[in-house]
Order: sequence, then structure tokens, then C-alpha cells
Amino acid sequence: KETFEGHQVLRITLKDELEISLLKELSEQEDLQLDFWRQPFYVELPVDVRVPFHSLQAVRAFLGYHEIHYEIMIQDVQDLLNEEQREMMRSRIFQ
Amino acid sequence: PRTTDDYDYTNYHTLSEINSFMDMLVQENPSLVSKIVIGKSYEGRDLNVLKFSTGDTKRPGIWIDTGIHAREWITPASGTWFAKKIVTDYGRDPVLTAILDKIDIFLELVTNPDGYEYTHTSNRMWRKTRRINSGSSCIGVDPNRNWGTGYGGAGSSSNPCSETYRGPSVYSEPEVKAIVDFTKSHGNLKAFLTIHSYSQMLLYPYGDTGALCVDDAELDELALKATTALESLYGTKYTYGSTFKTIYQASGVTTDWAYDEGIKYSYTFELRDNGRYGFILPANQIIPTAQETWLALMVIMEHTKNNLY
Repeated sequence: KETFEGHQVLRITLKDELEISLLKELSEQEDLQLDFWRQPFYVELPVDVRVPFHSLQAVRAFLGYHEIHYEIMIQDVQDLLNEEQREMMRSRIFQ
Repeated sequence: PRTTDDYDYTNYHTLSEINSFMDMLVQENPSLVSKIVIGKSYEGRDLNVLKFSTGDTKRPGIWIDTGIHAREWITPASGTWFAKKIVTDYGRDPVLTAILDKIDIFLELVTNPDGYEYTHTSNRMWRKTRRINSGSSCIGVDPNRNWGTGYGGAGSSSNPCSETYRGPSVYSEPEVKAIVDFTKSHGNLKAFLTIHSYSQMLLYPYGDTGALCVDDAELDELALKATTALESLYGTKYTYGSTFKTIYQASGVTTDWAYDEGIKYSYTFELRDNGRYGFILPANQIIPTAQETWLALMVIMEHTKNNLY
């Protein structure tokens, strides 16, 4: 079973078309294994991307270097999934 | 649970639990609900569709599907709640009763069962089908890029490793082809509503191109009414418009295909979240999400009933 310890989801807000093309460039680097939950297409729409732990430093450096604004939407994906699993287990025990 | 009254609508469920729910619902409401198997998934699972009908065959129909993208758990969870709502409200709610007295409703809860099962057993973040792509180590096709209209366009990928991989050929995915065949054999669907998450949007054709569809004005006005009704319950704000203009270019999508099949009221819902949990929407938001979405669905279904074509 795939787990997601340390994976973070970043919410990126864009300023211009250049930043969209930079993000598309980033998405093509398959070794980073980025999972775009919301893809870059229009400047006014946020981009959400799940970043595996091993890529976090590189991605943050890239965003920092290009001064692309982002916030951390999910600090640790596995923590949230564990909570979801606990909820489901609680519900079964109740049943 | 021994009845659909005992079913826990406030939580996410496995594929087998959802299948059991469907069988219980049919058993409890034999004169209103039946189950149709429209095909088999790539890995051989039944593709189950609930049919809600109060009359003769070949009536106009409304199609609703959830769960086409495996990780979007909120959609089959909401769909299960819709199914129970229909049987509960028929005969009580005059608007729904009038709709069902004239139109059948077809509801496919888990449109991508292989992918959905995989999110429970192996990878919660899985989106696509589970097709083995020859010549590639990457698995799966995006079932929302595999439809006929716009297939192969720039809003999809030819790379099997991409999350928007269009597949080896149009309708290659049995999960998609089964709906295509059902739609063509039924021949009288008047609305086609495919439910995704997330980003809180109501989208109508086209996704593959920025060109307006013929019924753009009517679909836009109806989308405004539907999203206003949705927002009235808990204040959840939706944007709406054509897929291309509202979210991104997407080629080979369900909504475009359904519209070009002559099904005018063709929409894609993108349910909650708005940027806190994404696909991992907490279970305590299932009921409110389903309730608000139902209001929008009722607006579209009533409009369809009053404007049959």
C-alpha cells in the first residue's frame, strides 16, 4: 500500500503567464513525481500540487528562485489519510 | 447494515459496501428502483447503474454518474446519499415526484470500480482506470479524456504516465464504452450530469475548445440558477461556465461527448473542496456536500422536465 509520509500539497497563486509556463516545465520533470490536483492553466486560478517528500526541497527552491507565491495547503498528506482511515474504522466499530 | 436506513451516509465506504447498499435499495423499493449492469470494467467488475422509474419503458431519462476519477471519494459518497434521497422523497416532495412521474433517473455510483478499489487497497491518490498500457510501465487511462468529442486534443496527453492520458484509442476504456453503448441504446436521455471533485465549479460544453456551444446562453442561465440554489444552503460558492473558459482545456471529456450526442443539459460538477483538504475531504463534510449538490441537481432536473426537447 502506497503511503504519503512527508508529502505536502502546495497551493500556488500565479502572477502571470510566465509562471504558468514555468509550472508546466516543472510538471514535465517526471523524477519529481509531482501530482497536480489542480493544473496550471489560467492565471486567476490557483494551482494545487502534491509534492513527494524527496522533491520538496527542489520544488521549494524552484518556486523561491522564481518568486512564485505558494502556501502549504496540506502539511502532511499521510496524517490526513490516517485521520480518514480512523474515521472509517470508528464507523465500522460503531456499526 | 441490514437496511438502507442503517447505512452510514456520514462516512466513506468500500466498493463492496456500496454494491451491497445498491442491492438493499433495490430490495426495499422494487417498484421504483432496479439495477442494470451495463458492462464490465477492465478488471472484470460489474458496472452497476441504478434505475429509478415509475412507468413504462423508453421514457426520457436523466443520467448521473459519480466516481469516474477514483480518488474523488466525495462523489460516490454523495451519489449514495442522492439514491436514498430519491426513494425517500418520491411521493413526498412534489417537485421530485413530478420529475419521476415523467422522467427516469439513471445513477452510476462507481463509474471506475477498478480505480476506486485500488484507492482502498493500494494508493489513495489513484485517479485513472487500471488498464495495463502495452509498451509502458505506467498503468491507467484518464476515463475523462477517452470520449469521442475532442478526443486526442491538446487538453489530454498521449503519455501513459500522465494523469490525463487519453488512452490507446477513443472509447478504449470499457468503463467509458459501456456508458456510450447504454446511452445510444436508450436513445432518449435528456440530461447528462457527471460528478467530479474538487474546485466547486459547474461546467458545461465545451472543454476541448473555446467555441460556444449552440445552447450556451440557456446552459449558462441554468448554471446560475443551479449554483445559486446550491449556495443557498451553506454558502458554498461555485463558479460556472464552459469547461474551457472556467477551468482549463480538457479534450475527450464526458460532457462534450454527451452534448454532441444531442443531450442538451450536459454538465460536469466539481464538488467541494475550495483549498483546504483537496481530495481528502473529511467525512463530516459528506452530508452537507450531498445536500447542497442535491439542490443544484433538482434545479437542472426540473428544468429538464419542463423543457423536454
